[in-house]
Amino acid sequence: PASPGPAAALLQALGLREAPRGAPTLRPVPPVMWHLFRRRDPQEARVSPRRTPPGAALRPCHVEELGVAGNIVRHVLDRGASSRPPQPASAAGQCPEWTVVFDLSAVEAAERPSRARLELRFAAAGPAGGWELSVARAAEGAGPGPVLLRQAVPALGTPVRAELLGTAWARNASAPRSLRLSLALRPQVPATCARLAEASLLLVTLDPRLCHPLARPRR
Amino acid sequence: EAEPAVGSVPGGACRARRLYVSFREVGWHRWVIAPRGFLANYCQGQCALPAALSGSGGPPALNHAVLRALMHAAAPGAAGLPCCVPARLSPISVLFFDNSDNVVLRHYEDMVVDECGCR
Repeated sequence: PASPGPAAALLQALGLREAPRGAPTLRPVPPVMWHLFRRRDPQEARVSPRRTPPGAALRPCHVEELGVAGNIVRHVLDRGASSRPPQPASAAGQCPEWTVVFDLSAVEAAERPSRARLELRFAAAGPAGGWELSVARAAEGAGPGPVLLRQAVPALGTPVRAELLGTAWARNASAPRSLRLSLALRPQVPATCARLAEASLLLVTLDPRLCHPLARPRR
Repeated sequence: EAEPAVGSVPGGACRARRLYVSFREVGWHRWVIAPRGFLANYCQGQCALPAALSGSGGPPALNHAVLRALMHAAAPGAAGLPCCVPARLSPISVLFFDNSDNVVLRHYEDMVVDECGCR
């Protein structure tokens, strides 16, 4: 933690709690974050105007691609991945459930979430026939809570996305310090179970101290 | 890199001058993914008449800065010249790693000087 004084003020202005250590080793930058950056960066847009149609001034504190207000976008990786057994034991005939954990301690209490998109990548496309994804909150050391979100999943070849805001995450609630979810994917027809390769959360927040309050979506 | 100012007194009328900020030079390059730096620019130049009259693109306007420049011309000791400051700024977005290994895209307002004016 920075000693009080100009360094702390600078870090706070940057939206950081302490001086950043530096680039983590094996953490590639997700393509979605590059895409959002290239669309937002006015100087990048000046360099390659083809990305931004002329006159399309980007609204401050708005993420055009995701259609929501926000001035901070975070791509958060599941913390539970490292501790997850390769294929958790499952009751006979039942496909395994997974617990994913997202560390949100970097999100400040003043920030208002405007989008929380869960993204799941599976190891193999799996047989056709469709699946059903269910999402529940999971307390530390306890079993899964009630199912908060059910979603049909036609295929596993592409990332499976689920919007959590308004279901697994109350719309006006500020970010919890960590978000633990229990996921289950059930095949519609008897099939081999899927294997979760990666879970991530794309979180958009708006800091009202730096932006106008959450603008109501236009009618 | 900055455009060299002429002599001690900033040369020429008040205007935006080129200033490229390299994140490597400020020691942020290890955690900032992109951009590597950006054109921040800066304001410098005289705000005496008639420079003080030049509004941002529109017709010259009588305002506080013009009166101060006029006063300075009539009685230099009365009050200093108006200041050459940013009149229009634009934001940048920075992509970086935070200490929780999240990849963060954050929008920072008022980071680039697009236009300067006498105030």
